[in-house]
Amino acid sequence: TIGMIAIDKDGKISCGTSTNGARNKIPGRVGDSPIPGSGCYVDRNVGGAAATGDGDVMMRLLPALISVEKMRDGYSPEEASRMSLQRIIDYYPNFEGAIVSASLDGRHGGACNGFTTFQYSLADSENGVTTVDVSC
Amino acid sequence: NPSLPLVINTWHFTNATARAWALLSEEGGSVLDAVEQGCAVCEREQCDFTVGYGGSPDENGETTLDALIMDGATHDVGAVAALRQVKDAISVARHVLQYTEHTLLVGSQATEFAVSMGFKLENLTTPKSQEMHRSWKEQNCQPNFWKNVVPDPSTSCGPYAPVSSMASGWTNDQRASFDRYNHD
Repeated sequence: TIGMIAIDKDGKISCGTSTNGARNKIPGRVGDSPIPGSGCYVDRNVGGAAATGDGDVMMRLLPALISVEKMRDGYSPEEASRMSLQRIIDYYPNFEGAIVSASLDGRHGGACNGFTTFQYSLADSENGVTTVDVSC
Repeated sequence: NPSLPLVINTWHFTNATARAWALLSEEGGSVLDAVEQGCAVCEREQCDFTVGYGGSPDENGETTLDALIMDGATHDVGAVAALRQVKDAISVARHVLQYTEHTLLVGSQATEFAVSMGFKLENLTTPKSQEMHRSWKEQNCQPNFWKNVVPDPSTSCGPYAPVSSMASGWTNDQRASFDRYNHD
C-alpha cells in the first residue's frame, strides 16, 4: 500500500491511498485503504495522516482520523501517530502497522508497531526527496 | 512555511514521492494532482508488489485494487474498493470524486463506472501473481483469514463450512502475518 499526504505552499492539503490489499484474502475482502479516516484523512485546518498494515484492524479504529484529531488537540505529528497506534494496540497488542502524519506547518512524524522496521518517504523544500527511518 | 510544499508517504516509495513533489514545486499542479500522480507511479511500478496490478492475489488468484483520494479544501472523497480489471485505481477514485456525488464505489460496478469514464479493461494477473497463488495453494493455503470453520483452516484449504459457536476450539482473531511486503 501507498498512503500519501501532499501540502502545497499555500497550505492546501490532500491525501490518497492505493493498494492491492492483503495477500490470500477471501475474495471480496476490502481493507482500510478506501475508508476515509482509516487509510488516510486530512483536515484543512490541521493536517493529514496515512496508515498502512493490517487493514482489517485499522478500519475498525480509524487511525488516520485519530491522529489528525490528536494534532488538532496540539500534539506533534509524531506524538499523534503514536497515540493513534496505541488506540489500536489496546485492543490488538500484536497489531502490525504504521502511520505517518503531517501538520499544515510542515512538521511530520510516524509510528509503527509489529514491524521490524518502517520507513516513510519525504519531500520538502529543505531536504528534497529522502526517507525517514522509524523505530518500532 | 519554508518547508512547504511537503509530500510524505508510507514506505520507501521515493519515485512516487518525487513525482508528487515535482508536480507541486515545479509544474504548478494541485495537491490532488500530486497525490493522484504520485500514487499512480506506484501503481505502474507495482511498488513491492503491494500496489497495483500483479500483486496480493486473493484465494482465487485474482488481484483487485482499492484506492481513495481526499480533498482537504472541500472534505470531498472519491474511492474505489475491490476494483476489478482496471489498473488505474487512484485515477478512478479521482473520477468518483470529481464526477459523482458518491464517496465509494465497489467491485464490478466500480469497474463499469471506470469503463464508462474511459478507462481500459485489462487483466491484472501476471506470471508473478500466478506464482504467488500457486505457491500458497501448495502450502495448504497457508496463511489464510478463516476461523471457526471446518476443515481446520490452519492446515487445510477450503471450501470451508462454519462450526457452531458452542463447539470446542472456537477462537477469536488469529491474525495472519502482515509485514513489509504484505500490507494494506
